[in-house]
Amino acid sequence: VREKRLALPPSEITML
Amino acid sequence: STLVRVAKTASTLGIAIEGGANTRQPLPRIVTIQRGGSAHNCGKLKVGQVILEINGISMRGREHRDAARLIAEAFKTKERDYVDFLVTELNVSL
Repeated sequence: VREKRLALPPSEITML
Repeated sequence: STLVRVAKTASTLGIAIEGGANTRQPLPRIVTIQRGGSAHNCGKLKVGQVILEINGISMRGREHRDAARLIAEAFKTKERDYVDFLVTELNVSL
């Protein structure tokens, strides 16, 4: 599961 | 999980979020709390908390921009003078 997750792109950050 | 009611005491909500569906962080997580914003004034939201629901609407399966837009609209709407955050300290993975 960890490897699958790490294969995903990092997320952007939004200021609200 | 904890329900946190953030009153709209400032012109901005004052949090930065990271994460959303199809990213390493599957649910939006609070990465910054800006001094002087409504979230900072409330004092109950913490950096690192994962947002499960906003005003009862689930964040599960939502892309980052969709989740960010939902939170922004919940803060902008005049219908309520607060925003309800359902948050958890655990890093919820799907």
